[in-house]
Amino acid sequence: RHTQATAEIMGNFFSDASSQLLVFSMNDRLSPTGELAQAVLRLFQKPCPKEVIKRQSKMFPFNSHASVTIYWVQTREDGINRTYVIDSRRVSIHETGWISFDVTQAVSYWQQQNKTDQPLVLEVSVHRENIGPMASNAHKFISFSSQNPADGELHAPQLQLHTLDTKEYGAQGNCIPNMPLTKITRCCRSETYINLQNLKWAENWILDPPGFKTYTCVGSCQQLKKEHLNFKWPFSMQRKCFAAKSAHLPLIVAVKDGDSIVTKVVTLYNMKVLECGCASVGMPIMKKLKP
Amino acid sequence: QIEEKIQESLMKQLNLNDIPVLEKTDVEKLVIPDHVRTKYISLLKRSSEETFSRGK
Repeated sequence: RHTQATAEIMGNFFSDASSQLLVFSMNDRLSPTGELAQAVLRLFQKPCPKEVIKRQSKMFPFNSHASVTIYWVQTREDGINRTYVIDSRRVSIHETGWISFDVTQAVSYWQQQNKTDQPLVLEVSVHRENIGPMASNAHKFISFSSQNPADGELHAPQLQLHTLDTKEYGAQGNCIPNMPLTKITRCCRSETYINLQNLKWAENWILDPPGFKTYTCVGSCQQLKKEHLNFKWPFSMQRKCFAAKSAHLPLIVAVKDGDSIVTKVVTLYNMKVLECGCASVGMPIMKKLKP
Repeated sequence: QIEEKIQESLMKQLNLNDIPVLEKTDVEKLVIPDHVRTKYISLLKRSSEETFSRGK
């Protein structure tokens, strides 16, 4: 609306999505030493009546699909709920049975809130796949078993949490002081000071800071063994010691600008390592919850 | 390794192909302007807040 270069385009809301809320009590389901590897939401898709399928196939021969989107619902202190898209997939009216969604990011968001007494709330929304004259009505006939006891416990939505014990598979925090790096076996953070004034290449142009404290991640991690896992590990079995949390490093530098010399502020992102951790190669990094 | 990372990141951010070579006499009388210093301090504060909150 306020961009001069772009003409205003009027639109209408066109939504006839159906949605249901799922509430999962998380009490004692995730131990403080449990590293979340994967969270799976399993929904049971109820069969669609045959006569509906026939009618739909006649009316919309090329599209019998709808979109199912999973949202994480954040209950905020100001009373305004905020939703975050977690996973989405196409579903056909011809299908029936269990469908899985990856809700790891939702559980990670829930963990970041640090409110373990609050349940995990997910919203399942079934909506039209496309909008337009050829759009099918398939979304109206796709439904999942709810948490309502009337739907039966057998097909109730399930939340599967796969975790690893960080006591065994995680990093150990700070390294033992004064231990030679060659003797460190388990992943840990080793404090170090980078003295920028001592670096020959940085001479006369990195003006501030003179140096900074950081950590390096050293050592190795306990490797996964298939026989010790009671679920299918979705990532590589190889676990590595890496920088799990880091901070930015601002610098004042002097650079030549034509014939003169000017000073500039540069931010080096993720330069100061704060925490080390163990993770499987290929494991996605969870997004941070915005304030 | 950290040294290399700093060097690489700096060159990228400043769009430089080579490490700048400045003489001591070039920078001796250089005064850091207030706006540069203010920006640096605010970024430094933000970085240490991050360090503190993440450290928790």
